[in-house]
Amino acid sequence: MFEARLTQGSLLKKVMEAIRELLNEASFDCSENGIQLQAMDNSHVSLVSLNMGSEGFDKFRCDRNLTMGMNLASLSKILKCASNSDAITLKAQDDPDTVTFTFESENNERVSDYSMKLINLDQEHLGIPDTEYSCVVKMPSADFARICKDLSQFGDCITISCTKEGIKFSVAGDIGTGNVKLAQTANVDKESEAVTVEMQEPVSLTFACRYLNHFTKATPLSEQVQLSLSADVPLVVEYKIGEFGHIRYYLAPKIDE
Amino acid sequence: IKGQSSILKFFATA
Repeated sequence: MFEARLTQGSLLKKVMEAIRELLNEASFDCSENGIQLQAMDNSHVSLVSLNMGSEGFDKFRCDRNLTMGMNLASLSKILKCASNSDAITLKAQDDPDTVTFTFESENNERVSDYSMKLINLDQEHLGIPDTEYSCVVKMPSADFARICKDLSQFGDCITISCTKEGIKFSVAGDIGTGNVKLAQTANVDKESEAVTVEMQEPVSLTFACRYLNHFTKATPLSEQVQLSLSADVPLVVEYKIGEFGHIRYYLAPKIDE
Repeated sequence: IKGQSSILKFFATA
């Protein structure tokens, strides 16, 4: 028996929005530790890794580890039927072929449930090595989304350069060039508005705009985003999910030809 | 996409 209840059901809706454009289908792995998902986009350029710890759920029961393969377009349809203020409960049997979603309104006067057929996915799991990154930048997530959107107008890829002074996003295209520099903030009233840079050595890497823009669909999850960069390894873009989880996107760099 | 590397180049199958 698997049962997970999240009072703040809007978190699950936001998680769905954060992955549905990138992935067509994905396996949700459930264990006593919580819910995890790892999947590559269709072109195998990026990888999504989602972790929601059991401690973040109001109720969490998972008697046996199980994997639930879901079509994300179908899941999206179901989660769109939940209001932002609804509590969401997921339920499945031990060897399930369906999963049930129950949405309860705040006053409990409206209860709806939907069941969805699961699919068998033969997804390969990738081992993500522990990496000490040369630069780790934390910045407001809305700012990152705006920069990616603004610069995408000018070219297909963005170069991210990081020094101890700050981070620079650059684009070059047919009509010209664009640069956005963010300095490390000295002191800000709100932690959510800070830009911080932890740098071992400077880095400059180039990434496809298209994927960066997909990742920014996670912006509603968290006010801050963390970018981890090292030469010649994938970029990690991380958004926290409340206090109990995260969504990490790994993006392979573009290489010089 | 021109010059785009695959994520599989960096992460091995577990």
